[in-house]
Amino acid sequence: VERSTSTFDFASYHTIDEIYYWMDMLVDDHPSLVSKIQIGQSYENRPLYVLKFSTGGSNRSAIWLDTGIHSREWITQATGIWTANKIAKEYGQDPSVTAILDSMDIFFEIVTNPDGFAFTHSSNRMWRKTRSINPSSHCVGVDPNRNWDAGFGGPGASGNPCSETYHGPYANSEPEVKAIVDFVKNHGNIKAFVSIHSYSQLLFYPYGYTSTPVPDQKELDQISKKAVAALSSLYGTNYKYGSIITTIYQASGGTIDWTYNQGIKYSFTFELRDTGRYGFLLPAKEIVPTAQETWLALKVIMLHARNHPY
Amino acid sequence: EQLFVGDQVLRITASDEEQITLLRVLGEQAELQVDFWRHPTSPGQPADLRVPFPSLQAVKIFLESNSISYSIMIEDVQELLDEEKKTMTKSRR
Repeated sequence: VERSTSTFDFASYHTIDEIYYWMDMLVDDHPSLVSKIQIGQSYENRPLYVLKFSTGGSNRSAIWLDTGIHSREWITQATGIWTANKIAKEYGQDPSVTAILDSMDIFFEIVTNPDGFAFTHSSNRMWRKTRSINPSSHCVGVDPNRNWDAGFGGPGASGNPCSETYHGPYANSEPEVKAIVDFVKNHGNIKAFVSIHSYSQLLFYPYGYTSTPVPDQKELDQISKKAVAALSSLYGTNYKYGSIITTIYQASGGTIDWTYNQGIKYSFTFELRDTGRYGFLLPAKEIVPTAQETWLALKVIMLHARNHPY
Repeated sequence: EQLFVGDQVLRITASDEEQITLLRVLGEQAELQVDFWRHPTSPGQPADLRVPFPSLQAVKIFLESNSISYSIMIEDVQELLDEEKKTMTKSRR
């Protein structure tokens, strides 16, 4: 068992128990900055934890980050741990992190799909979806990134419960999704929302469910360009960016389409690296470089949100 | 625990829209139990497909008979999983 955040091995993959234990250690190490809140429970009753980074104030404008909504994308959860640690360590050291946290809160959900993640560690490393039972089918789980109320059930999602992109019986049917929806609505002051996935080295902004460009397309495109340039500056990792539908394919019911439609202008999704043709089986030695380069892009987005209030 | 011995991940590059459509059809054949890690998007862009060992021959014949180019991205998925597990155990120690 890891004993402190300073001896935690960030260059290794960890189970959900280890990650949850580490979150408690991070809170213990930074009690005046980091707290842990529970925003709900998963289908199998695992707690849905969010780390809150705050230097005070009441209902400040906020940035949301999440990793690992597709459980088999282990590099995202691992990047999440490294990033959360970085935020805590850099406050008071890095001027941009300090500036962000002096005026905004950051909420960070490191394991967005804990049931699926636990299942990837115990039974099926390749599991992608949630673990909810579909009454009409022998197939288990819903793709939580097709379950949001944004073009729900449209093209780019499947109505077949056996498909990896099954959208579920209705929007927000998955408690893992509903918990975030309720949190975002109740908070009411989230200004940036970044959902991190892997792999294929892309940075997206909305939309995925329609080819109609978002009204803020120009600004989001410029931020993406800057973020990708910052990311690539570290190790030369090649990223593409653009709207979901124009860059990869039509996908309905996606996270950031919903957040954008809720009024969160700075809504982005990452697909992290696979520079070595490993796909979801990225070797652990690539965790830290991946997190380091992603951090540079995240800072661009977070700083932009901080410097451009709306 | 599900094992993936002999499963391969193929990196497939469709040259036109017709081949992309064929790949989508391939993905919908439930009996093959293939799993797109990276979906086919546009001509020239790679798609990554995990193919269970028992379906490998059928999938490769399908690709070759339709002149869809591919390479083997991961030779044996289970080998990588074993390596991953070993690294985690070492880290815990």
